[in-house]
Amino acid sequence: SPPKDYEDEVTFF
Amino acid sequence: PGLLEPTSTLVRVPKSASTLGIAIEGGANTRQPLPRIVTIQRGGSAHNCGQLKVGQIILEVNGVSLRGREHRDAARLIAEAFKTKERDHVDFLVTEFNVAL
Repeated sequence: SPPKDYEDEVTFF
Repeated sequence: PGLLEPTSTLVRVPKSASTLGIAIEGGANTRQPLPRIVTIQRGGSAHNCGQLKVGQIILEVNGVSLRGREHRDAARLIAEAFKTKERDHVDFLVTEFNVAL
């Protein structure tokens, strides 16, 4: 898969 | 505080559930230089606490500044703060204002 757009990175905890 | 000075709030989230139950976006070197809360999941510790809100910017976690930390670094800090057995809560310093502090 293409590299993820860093700006759109979301992390769930 | 002055009119242009953002107000920050310290929120203590007791570890009342097995998850923290939030999602964050942003971090240093992005459009959102400090992590912003984008989701609060029902049933998680944050939701149970009732004081964190979607849209708030996280300035500090357990007194540690998130300024200058990239997304992964900030996320790791939050995850470790929730995981550690040294505290039964996580302290978040948050602000409602989306400013580059």
